[in-house]
Amino acid sequence: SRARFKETFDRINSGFQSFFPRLFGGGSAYLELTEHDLLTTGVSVMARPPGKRNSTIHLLSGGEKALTAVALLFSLFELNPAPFCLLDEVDAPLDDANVERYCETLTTLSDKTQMIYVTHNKISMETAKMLIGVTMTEPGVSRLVAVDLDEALEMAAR
Amino acid sequence: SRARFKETFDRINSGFQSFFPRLFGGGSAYLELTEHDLLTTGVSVMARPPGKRNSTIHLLSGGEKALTAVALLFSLFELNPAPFCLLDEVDAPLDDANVERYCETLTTLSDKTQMIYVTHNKISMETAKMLIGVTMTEPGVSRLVAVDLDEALEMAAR
Amino acid sequence: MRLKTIKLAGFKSFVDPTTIPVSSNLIGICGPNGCGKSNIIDAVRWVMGESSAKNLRGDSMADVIFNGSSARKPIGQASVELLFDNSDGSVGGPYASYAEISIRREAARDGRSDYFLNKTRCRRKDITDLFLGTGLGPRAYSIIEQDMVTRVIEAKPEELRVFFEEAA
Amino acid sequence: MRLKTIKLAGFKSFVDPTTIPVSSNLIGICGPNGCGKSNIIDAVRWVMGESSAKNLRGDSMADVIFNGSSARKPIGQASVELLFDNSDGSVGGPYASYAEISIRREAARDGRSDYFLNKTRCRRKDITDLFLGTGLGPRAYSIIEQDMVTRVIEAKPEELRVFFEEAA
Ligand SMILES: Nc1ncnc2c1ncn2[C@@H]1O[C@H](COP(=O)(O)OP(=O)(O)OP(=O)(O)O)[C@@H](O)[C@H]1O
Ligand SMILES: Nc1ncnc2c1ncn2[C@@H]1O[C@H](COP(=O)(O)OP(=O)(O)OP(=O)(O)O)[C@@H](O)[C@H]1O
Ligand SMILES: [Mg+2]
Ligand SMILES: [Mg+2]
Repeated sequence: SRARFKETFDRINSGFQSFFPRLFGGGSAYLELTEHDLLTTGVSVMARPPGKRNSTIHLLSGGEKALTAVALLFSLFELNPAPFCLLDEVDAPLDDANVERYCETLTTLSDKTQMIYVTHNKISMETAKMLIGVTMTEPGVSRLVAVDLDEALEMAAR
Repeated sequence: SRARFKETFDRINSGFQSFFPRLFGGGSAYLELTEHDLLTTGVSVMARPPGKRNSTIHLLSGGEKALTAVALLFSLFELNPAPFCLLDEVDAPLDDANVERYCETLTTLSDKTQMIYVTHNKISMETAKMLIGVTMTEPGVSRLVAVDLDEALEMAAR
Repeated sequence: MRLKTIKLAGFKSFVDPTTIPVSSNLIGICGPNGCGKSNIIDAVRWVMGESSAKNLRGDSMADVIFNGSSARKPIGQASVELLFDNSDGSVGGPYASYAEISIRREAARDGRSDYFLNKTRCRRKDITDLFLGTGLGPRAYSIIEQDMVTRVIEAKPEELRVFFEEAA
Repeated sequence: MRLKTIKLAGFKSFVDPTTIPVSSNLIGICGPNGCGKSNIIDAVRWVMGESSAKNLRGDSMADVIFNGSSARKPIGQASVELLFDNSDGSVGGPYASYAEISIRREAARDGRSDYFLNKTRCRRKDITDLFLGTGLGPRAYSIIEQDMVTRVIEAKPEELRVFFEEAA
């Protein structure tokens, strides 16, 4: 129904407008309806990273697009918040400053939600309160190990 | 023509079989023709990372798929080697061990080819003989800076 | 409602029974390429009722069963269990009074696929009914992967609308 | 043949004339998200003759011209130049005797697009002819991006065949 779509849209838009500057450390973003008819309208993502000009998501850089999408996905998640949220390597295209803010957002969300995230990123690993390592020491067979991050970083350091 | 396709296929296959174990630190891979008719056959990518069983590329993990594709793309590059090769963040989904081997391969290729690669990865940055930083201190305007890696790593360290 | 443990046995590369203790609200999972991290995510999606093999990165539903390694034979059955703490009573319906809620799925190579709620066999619908209002489910936004990120980035305005309709 | 410098002026976010010294065979380019790294790659693709705006992440070919920032007005023209050292004489054809070879492309908002070989205006075809046998060109495998990696991964056997035919 029109009313239901509008209400959903407004809630997602409000969350998106809040998550974007948290993840980007500034700037702004919003969702735009492309037509007046709520039953047929499309939704357009407008984003303005800090210092840049407003544009559709398609004109952003690779990392900016990914982070903008994450802001929208967090907002969609909060529409219907589950006890947990699983993330698979969404920090891959981000620079260090953006990973830091992504991690701060994960930390804040973890007040109410169990955040479980797969990552190769050192900053994200350091953020975790509990770090689970997965290994395949026996070929083809996965096992868990508890990870002592200081030890792991020391081994990885060159 | 049939002969030309077969010759191209064999050369790419040979390069692929060589690059794969260099990038994966072992294992093997090869290209397979799907039919007998060289004019209509498709090409299938078979890959066996170290310790794993042979399978098509589609059954590999995210990082394994990407690295397998890189092996194939290096082989396609060498078919018709240009003076330079530009790479844009192909190391993003790789774990540290795979990034190390990717960097070794970049270094070996740089004997004959000018390798210019965009990266967010610290190991890849440390590999570079020359590191160019791009900044946007003035919003929307890109500038180059020479990067002193030790300084940059120190600033980035938490 | 909070997740206490995820248990896998025979699921993809987790051939040996494995318990993931969800003992913190901020858990990182790391490891080399191909070691099984995304398989854990597939397992959660699967036990919550995912019925499309494509969304589990396979061709058929039997592809989630451990299919062997150089040292081990393939096995015949896979199972995944999510154990929830419901001491806050936030799960409604017939299970509101349970302090713990376990959902479990088993699959065998002969195509058999069974669901269990607190050890009692049930239908997939009972699992999805349980999830109503909890934000859980195989297609909910509680699982965010690269694939989803890419689809959001590349979505045309009419496609993004569909995302919103499904989320409503 | 080896690349000596890449010069950009007015190309996307590189509004100010910028010279990239290609003084090593192993060059890393780093910087924050959105600072212009991929724009450099677009510039090389563009000057080598890329004619599809989609492959330059734009809707029209004018999208490569600096279109303004909070402090600067849009400008009317973009140019990119590749300067090659040809002292080994490896480039054949009419330019074999030149010690240096410069290829340059300019574009203006009115749609004008010009190519220059060693400062002399030429056709796009002269650029692509120069590249024959050098492995260079806008669609050659000398530029490897995430997009290409994804296409290789997702290619069906018949699609991968086409990659090979184009490379032959
Ligand atoms: N049914 C199965 N039986 C046994 N092994 C399987 C099965 N399905 C997948 N695998 C194995 O699981 C591995 C992939 O695991 P996964 O995709 O979880 O890796 P990952 O840790 O996410 O890696 P990456 O960091 O590259 O994303 C592959 O080696 C694959 O062979
Ligand atoms: N014609 C143009 N005029 C001015 N700025 C432009 C133009 N085209 C693109 N840009 C800007 O260039 C920036 C994107 O640069 P680019 O894609 O090179 O980033 P990047 O360094 O590769 O980032 P990432 O690490 O996220 O991939 C955007 O901020 C965009 O606004
Ligand atoms: Mg994975
Ligand atoms: Mg980029």
